[in-house]
Amino acid sequence: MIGKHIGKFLLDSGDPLVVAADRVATVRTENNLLHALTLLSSLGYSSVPVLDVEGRLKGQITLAGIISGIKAIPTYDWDSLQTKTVSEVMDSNPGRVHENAELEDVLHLLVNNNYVSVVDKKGIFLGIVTRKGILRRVNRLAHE
Amino acid sequence: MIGKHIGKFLLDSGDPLVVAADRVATVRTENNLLHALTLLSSLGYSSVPVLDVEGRLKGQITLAGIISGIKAIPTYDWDSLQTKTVSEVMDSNPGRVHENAELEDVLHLLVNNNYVSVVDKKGIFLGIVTRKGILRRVNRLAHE
Ligand SMILES: Nc1ncnc2c1ncn2[C@@H]1O[C@@H]2COP(=O)(O)O[C@H]3[C@@H](O)[C@H](n4cnc5c(N)ncnc54)O[C@@H]3COP(=O)(O)O[C@H]2[C@H]1O
Ligand SMILES: Nc1ncnc2c1ncn2[C@@H]1O[C@@H]2COP(=O)(O)O[C@H]3[C@@H](O)[C@H](n4cnc5c(N)ncnc54)O[C@@H]3COP(=O)(O)O[C@H]2[C@H]1O
Repeated sequence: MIGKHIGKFLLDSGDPLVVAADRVATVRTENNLLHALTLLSSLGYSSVPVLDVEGRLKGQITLAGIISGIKAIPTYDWDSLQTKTVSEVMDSNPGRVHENAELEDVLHLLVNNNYVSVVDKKGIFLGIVTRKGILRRVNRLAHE
Repeated sequence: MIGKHIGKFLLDSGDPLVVAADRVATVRTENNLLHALTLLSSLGYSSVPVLDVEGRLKGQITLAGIISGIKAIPTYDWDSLQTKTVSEVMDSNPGRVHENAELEDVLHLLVNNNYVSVVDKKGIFLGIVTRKGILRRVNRLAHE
């Protein structure tokens, strides 16, 4: 029974579970790495979704992935930040769900990811569900 | 009543909630930023705890914090990665709890942090509780 209870509780709360696309920082596949590095470090996000020119989800990029992507001998090749593109270092198979996904699928993906991207049937990016969204609800559940 | 139920459920599970200190990657206050950047990007962690020579928790450092810390005009001052130290860019007030903390305090801190550090009465670092640890249990709760 608690399975159904927690499902209803996690979905019923006032604030929406999905952070809508217009409030999510993203980068494009063809952006250079310096653009992505500056965006991520100035906002303080460790990872953001990667979209193509039509707004479809193509991947996800992390700061760690950018830094590893320019690793060279003896130190990092900082100049290649301006010549390499996001599509060269991104993870092209990020956690994603469709807009009518079951809560259990979302919870399952959030065990190993800080967020999951939400897409429509055509793959257009609609927003993200973050671990914070779920943990805020769990926090409330624990205080009941 | 669910408040007590979820508390008991989150604590009772087989695997420990705390990742012990010997399995947590950390850096020292006096390390240079290049050391921290290489550790974080090669392991893929966005942030790790910062300890002093006696093993006391002194702060937490993020990849975003390292990159912002060497920002200069017109681009980043990559050479300062070898001259600046971790203590110059770390957050010196990271989320922390004592080893006998209430679950509710841990849950509260994990809403806005990917992990919280656990310390003893003298401030010695004992390990971390990660969002994954809590979400793994929530995932199980949802499948009951
Ligand atoms: N600029 C900022 N303002 C306020 N809080 C901040 C913040 N940067 C980080 N945090 C806090 O730290 C947590 C971990 O952030 P992280 O960047 O590793 O991981 C983030 C980031 O990779 C991504 N994310 C969250 N909000 C985003 C947004 N508006 N645009 C793009 N990516 C976002 O989702 C992950 C999980 O986010 P979540 O909210 O669960 O958890 C966030 C949030 O609680
Ligand atoms: N090298 C790796 N191996 C396996 N999974 C990885 C991984 N790097 C990242 N992940 C996955 O991505 C999540 C977010 O990692 P992040 O580095 O932003 O955030 C991490 C990282 O800042 C820190 N962390 C976790 N384990 C650590 C460790 N052994 N040593 C140092 N810091 C750790 O705690 C945060 C939350 O960790 P959590 O496990 O909840 O969540 C992790 C984990 O599910």
